[in-house]
Amino acid sequence: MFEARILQGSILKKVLESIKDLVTDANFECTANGFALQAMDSSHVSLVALMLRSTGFDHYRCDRDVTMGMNLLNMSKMLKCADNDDTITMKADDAGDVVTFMFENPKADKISDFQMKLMDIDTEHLGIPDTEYEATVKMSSNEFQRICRDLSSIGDTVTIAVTKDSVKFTTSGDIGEANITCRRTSDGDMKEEKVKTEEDGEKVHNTKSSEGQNVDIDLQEPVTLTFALRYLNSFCKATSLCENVRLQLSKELPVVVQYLIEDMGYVRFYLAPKIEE
Amino acid sequence: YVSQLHISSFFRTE
Repeated sequence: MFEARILQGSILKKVLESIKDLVTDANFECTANGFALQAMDSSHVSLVALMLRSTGFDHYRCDRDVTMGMNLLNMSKMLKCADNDDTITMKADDAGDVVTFMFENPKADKISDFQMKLMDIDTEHLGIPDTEYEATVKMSSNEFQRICRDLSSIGDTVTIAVTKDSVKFTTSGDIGEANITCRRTSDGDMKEEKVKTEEDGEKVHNTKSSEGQNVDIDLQEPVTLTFALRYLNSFCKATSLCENVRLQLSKELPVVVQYLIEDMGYVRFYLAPKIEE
Repeated sequence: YVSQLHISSFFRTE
């Protein structure tokens, strides 16, 4: 028996929206640790890894490991029927061929359940080694989305160059070229900003993207890599999950684009670089 | 000429 109840159903809805255009069918692995997914896009250029830890759910029960193969477009259709403030419960029997999504509104006076057929998906599971990356960039997820969107109107690929003081995004196309440089902001800017207001004294709030780029760089070695913007734009569909995005880069390795999911886990996207031959 | 690498060439199959 698998049963997982998430109070903030909007998180699950957002997660699905962020991956459903990249991956068609995927196996969700339900274990005592949590609800996880690893899948490649159809071209095998990128990979998504999702982890929703059991401790982040309001209720979680997993008697034995279950693999649930789902069509993500169909799953998204079902989750779209849940309101953002609904609680969502997923249920499946160990040997069953359906998953049930149950939605409850905050007043608990409307309860819906949707059953979706599971599928057998034959897929290879890839081992992702722990890697020390040469460059780690943390920046506003809104800014990253904006940069990828803006550059994709000029070119198809982006070259990301990280130095200790800045991260530079470059593209070129038929109409010309573009460079966007985000300077590393001073220490501590990424965390929290203290704002003094007259009424309530000192108030702590997260910095908004409008106040700057909030770029934090951890660098072992300067790195320059080129990626297809189409995929990065797809990853940016996860923007609403987290205020910040973390990019990890190393020479000739896939970039890792990570969005943390508050108190629950993460969605990580891996994208293989383009190389000049 | 720029070519796109594949993700499976970086991570081994388990």
